[in-house]
Amino acid sequence: SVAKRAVAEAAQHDKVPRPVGFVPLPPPCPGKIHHFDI
Amino acid sequence: VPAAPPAPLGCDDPESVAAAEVAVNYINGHSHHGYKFALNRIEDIRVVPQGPKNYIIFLELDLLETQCHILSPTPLLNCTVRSFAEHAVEGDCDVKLQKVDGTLSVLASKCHSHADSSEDILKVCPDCPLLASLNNTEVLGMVSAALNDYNSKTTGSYLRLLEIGRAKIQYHPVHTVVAEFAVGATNCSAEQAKANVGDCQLLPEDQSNFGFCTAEMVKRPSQDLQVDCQLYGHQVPAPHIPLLSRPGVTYAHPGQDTS
Repeated sequence: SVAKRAVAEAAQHDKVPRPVGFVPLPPPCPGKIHHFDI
Repeated sequence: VPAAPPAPLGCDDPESVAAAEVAVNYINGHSHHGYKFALNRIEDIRVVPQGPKNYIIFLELDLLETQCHILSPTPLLNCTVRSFAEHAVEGDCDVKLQKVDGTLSVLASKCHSHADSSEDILKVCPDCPLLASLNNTEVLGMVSAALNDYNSKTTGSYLRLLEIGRAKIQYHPVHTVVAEFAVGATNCSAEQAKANVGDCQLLPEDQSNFGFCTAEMVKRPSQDLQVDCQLYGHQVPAPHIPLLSRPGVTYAHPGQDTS
């Protein structure tokens, strides 16, 4: 149980902190829909 | 250290949109039947460097049918895309282009067009009439009657059928058949055609005059037929596109491949 807790905490700290206002880029494809999606 | 490979192009990047525009113009310019298609979405793009300023571009495009017949001189920008409720027809195209020193050219294209599924239309619009098969006898009979009616009343050239573009049959609240078809002017006046219609042939390419007709026939409760035909006037054909010259060609129901 100690290992699990430690891993959980470590995993929490490993996450790269995102800068404030970080906006993920839209996926490059597919592009925008110009009319409507069939 | 070798230069890092260029970042992959996004589907909405200006270079991708420019390539898609060249591809769509090529597809419409090399299509001989049906309607002009407009870009709806760039599904994917892949760029393969071939050398300095030389790239092969693979495009996957999602197109939608417009209301302009392929023979219409109307610029694509002015062609309205058919709405979903009109029973839209979609084109899926794979296009291979080359970009050398910034100049784009199409090397190959393959398209498959198909009408939207009836279930999708009826889910959204239960009363919307659906596309009918262009070989449907009711459609063929109606188009023939409509063109005869037009030719019997016109003071201009006798028109021959080139192809049926699309047709719909509605049974409620009244039984109606609606069709759109492409026509070509012949070397006869409508009067001369009454004497011997067999002599009436489409005008030669250097004088060709194509047009487009819409017709609606109400069959019940009482029969009524409305026809409207507009001729485009002589268009100087683009050198690489053989113009339609076989009267009576009927356009395969949407769901055809073109390469």
